[in-house]
Amino acid sequence: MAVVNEGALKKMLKQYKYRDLTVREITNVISQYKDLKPVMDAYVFNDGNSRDLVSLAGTIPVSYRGNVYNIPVCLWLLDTYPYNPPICFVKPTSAMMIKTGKHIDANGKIYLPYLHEWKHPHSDLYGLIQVMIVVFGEEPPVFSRPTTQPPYQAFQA
Amino acid sequence: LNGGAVPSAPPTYT
Repeated sequence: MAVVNEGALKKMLKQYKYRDLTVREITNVISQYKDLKPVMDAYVFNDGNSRDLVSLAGTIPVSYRGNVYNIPVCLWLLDTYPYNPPICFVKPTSAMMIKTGKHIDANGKIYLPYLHEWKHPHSDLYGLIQVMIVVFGEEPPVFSRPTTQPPYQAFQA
Repeated sequence: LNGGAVPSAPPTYT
């Protein structure tokens, strides 16, 4: 994966209010979860406004019924991070479908008490990902789509 | 995913 050095990250997050805290957390998390990486992109809010924000995008390893799956997620950090929780989504590939439930809506947005009760410094990205791994290990947010069926053929009498 | 792990998901639930 791409090597992201702290200097580059600091430059990327220049509009973040608590840049040093944010950079430190991102650096820590991507060193532990090597399939996540920071990406700068436009985040579109519900009101239609968009803003360039950093997200941690990639996969987290989730163990479900004895197998490990690389669940694709995207964690957006507001420029007020860590004083506001990340906005988190599961990002199904075309071969997957979202399983909506208590923790996941039809858009893939992730809802967790950990996010709802987010409070710096008790809450952080590392803790959040650990909670996700536990919760998703009980109830996966995505499943594989059934393999394509052969074309339908009518019964012939 | 630029060299990251290949995303995967459990088989379809019934």
